[in-house]
Amino acid sequence: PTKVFSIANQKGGVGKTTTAINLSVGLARRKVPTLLIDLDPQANATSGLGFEKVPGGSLYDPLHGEGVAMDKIQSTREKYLSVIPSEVDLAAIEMELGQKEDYLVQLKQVLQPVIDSGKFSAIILDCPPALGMISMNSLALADYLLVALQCEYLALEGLGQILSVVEQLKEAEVNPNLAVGGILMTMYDSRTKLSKEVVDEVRNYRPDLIFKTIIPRTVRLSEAPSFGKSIFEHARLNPGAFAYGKFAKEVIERFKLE
Amino acid sequence: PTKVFSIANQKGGVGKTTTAINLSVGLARRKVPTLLIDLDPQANATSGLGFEKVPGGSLYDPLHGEGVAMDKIQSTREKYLSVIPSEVDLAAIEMELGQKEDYLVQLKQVLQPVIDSGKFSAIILDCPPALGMISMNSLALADYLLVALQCEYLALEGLGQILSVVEQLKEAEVNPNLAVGGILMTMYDSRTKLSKEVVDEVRNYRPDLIFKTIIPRTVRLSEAPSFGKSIFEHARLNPGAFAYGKFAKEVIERFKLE
Ligand SMILES: Nc1ncnc2c1ncn2[C@@H]1O[C@H](COP(=O)(O)OP(=O)(O)OP(=O)(O)O)[C@@H](O)[C@H]1O
Ligand SMILES: Nc1ncnc2c1ncn2[C@@H]1O[C@H](COP(=O)(O)OP(=O)(O)OP(=O)(O)O)[C@@H](O)[C@H]1O
Ligand SMILES: [Mg+2]
Ligand SMILES: [Mg+2]
Repeated sequence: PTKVFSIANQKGGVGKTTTAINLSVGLARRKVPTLLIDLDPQANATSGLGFEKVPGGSLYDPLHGEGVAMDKIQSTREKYLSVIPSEVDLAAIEMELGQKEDYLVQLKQVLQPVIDSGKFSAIILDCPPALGMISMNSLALADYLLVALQCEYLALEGLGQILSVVEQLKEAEVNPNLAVGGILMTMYDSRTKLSKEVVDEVRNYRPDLIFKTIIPRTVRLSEAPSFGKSIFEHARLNPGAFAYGKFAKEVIERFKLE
Repeated sequence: PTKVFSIANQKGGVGKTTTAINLSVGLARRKVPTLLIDLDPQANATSGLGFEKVPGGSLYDPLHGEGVAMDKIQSTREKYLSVIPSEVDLAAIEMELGQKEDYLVQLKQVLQPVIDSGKFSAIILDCPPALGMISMNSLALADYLLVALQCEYLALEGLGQILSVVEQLKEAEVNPNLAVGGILMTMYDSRTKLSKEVVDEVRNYRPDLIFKTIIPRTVRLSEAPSFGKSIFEHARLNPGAFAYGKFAKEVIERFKLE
C-alpha cells in the first residue's frame, strides 16, 4: 500500500525541504519506492535535487484539468526515487484553488490515480511555509503529517498551531485518516543551551510524537542543495548524512514501509 | 514625513521578524518615532516584543470595516516605539481579501490615516513567508522593500523573485513609489565558506542594494524572543546588538529618517 507523508509547517526555514530531499533519498537507498512531490512555488526541493523549474513540469496543469499527474513523474539518479518538480506558476494555485467548489480536495483528486497505481510505497509532499491552499490540500490527502521543527524558540511557538490543523481536518471529515506521524527536531546545535531546552520541551510536550533521531546543524547540509545533491551524495560521512540515514530507518520502522 | 518599510521575502526563516523587531527598537533608541506592525498570523514579532496575541488586537477588524487602525496602536517599553500586534485570525485575511474588488489596496486604505497623522517617521511591516495577499498588500503600501536574506544557498535562489515583484507592482501602477530599499545579509557564520560565498554573490549581483551592515549568527539573537525582548535589552554587548545598532544607523542615513 502507498503511504503519503506531508512535510508541513507554517513556520519558515525549519528544514522542511532539507528533510523532504534527504528522507526521500534515504528511503530510496533502502529500496523503498518513493515519490517526492515539490508543492512549494519556491521549488527548493526541485533545484536541491538538480532539476530545472520547467514550465509545465509541475502539477499546475493537472490541477486545472489539463493532463494527468502520472505524466509529470520524472526519474532521478536514485533507482527507487521519482520526482514531480515545482514551478513558479504553482503560486497562482493559492488563489485559483480557493475559488473552486470542493477546494480542499483538488490535489487528492489529481493524485489519487498515482496512489492507486501502487507504484510507490511512500509519497513525500514538500510544502510552502504557510497554511494556505497548497498545504491544506496536502494535509487533506496525506496519511501522516511530518513536522520538521527547528531547535529554536520561535519555531516552538507555532507547533501547537500546525498540530491543531490535523484535528480540524479530522473533525471536519475532510481527512479522517490523517494522523500526526511525528516531530523531527532539526538544526540541533550541541554548542548551545537553547537547542537542548527546545528539544527537552518538545519531548515533555509530545513524547509520543518526537522522533528519536535528531538532525544536527551541519554546513554540509546547507551546501548540498547548491550542488543539486542530497547529503548522501555530497558528504556521505557527514553527521548530517548519518542522521538522515537513521531517520529514514526510523520512518520505515514506525510506518512499516516496504 | 512617514516612510513605510515592508520586510518581506517568500523564503522562510531568513530573519524577517528578527530584523523587524531589532530594527524597530534600534530606530526608537535613536529617537526616530517608529511603528512596528505585525502582519504575520504566526505573530512572532508580537510575542518577540512580549505582547500577547489578543483577539481583536490586530488589523483584522479594520480590514473588515470594523474600527480603525489608530485604535490598535499600543505603546511599548521603548518611548519612541509603538506596535500593532498580530492575531491568528489574520490568516483568514489571505482568503477573504482575495474576494474583494480592489484587493491589493485594502491595507493601504486602512493605514492611510496613520501615515497621514505624521505621528511616526518610520513604519515597519513584518510579513509572513509568502507572496500572498498580506505581503502583496504590504508592498502596495510601502515606500521601500527591505529584503532580509539569510547567508544560505536556498535563500539566494529566491532573491530574484522577490525583487521582481517590486517591478511588477510598479509597472501595474499599483504602487509607483515602491523601491527596493536594500538587502540585509543575516545569520552570517564567519566559520563557514558558504556565508562568505553567498555575501560575495549578492555583492556582485546587486552592489547598489546590499547594506554595509552584515548581521552575524549569534545564539543571543535567537534567545531574545523567548524573553519578549529585543537584542538590546537581552544582550546589549552581543555582536548581534552592535550589528542591529549599526543597521539602524545605516537605515537612518540611507532614508534620511528624522
Ligand atoms: N541540519 C541543517 N544544518 C544546517 N543547515 C540546514 C539544516 N537543515 C536545513 N538547513 C538550511 O537551513 C535553511 C532552511 O532550511 P529549508 O530551506 O530546508 O527549510 P524550509 O522549512 O523548507 O524553508 P521554507 O519555509 O522556506 O520552505 C536552508 O538554507 C537549508 O540549507
Ligand atoms: N542573526 C541571527 N543569529 C541567530 N539566530 C537568528 C538570527 N536571526 C534570526 N535567528 C533565528 O532564526 C530563526 C528564523 O528567524 P526569523 O523567525 O526572524 O525569520 P523569519 O524570516 O521571520 O521567519 P518566517 O519566514 O517564519 O517569518 C528564528 O528562530 C530566529 O530566532
Ligand atoms: Mg522549503
Ligand atoms: Mg517571521
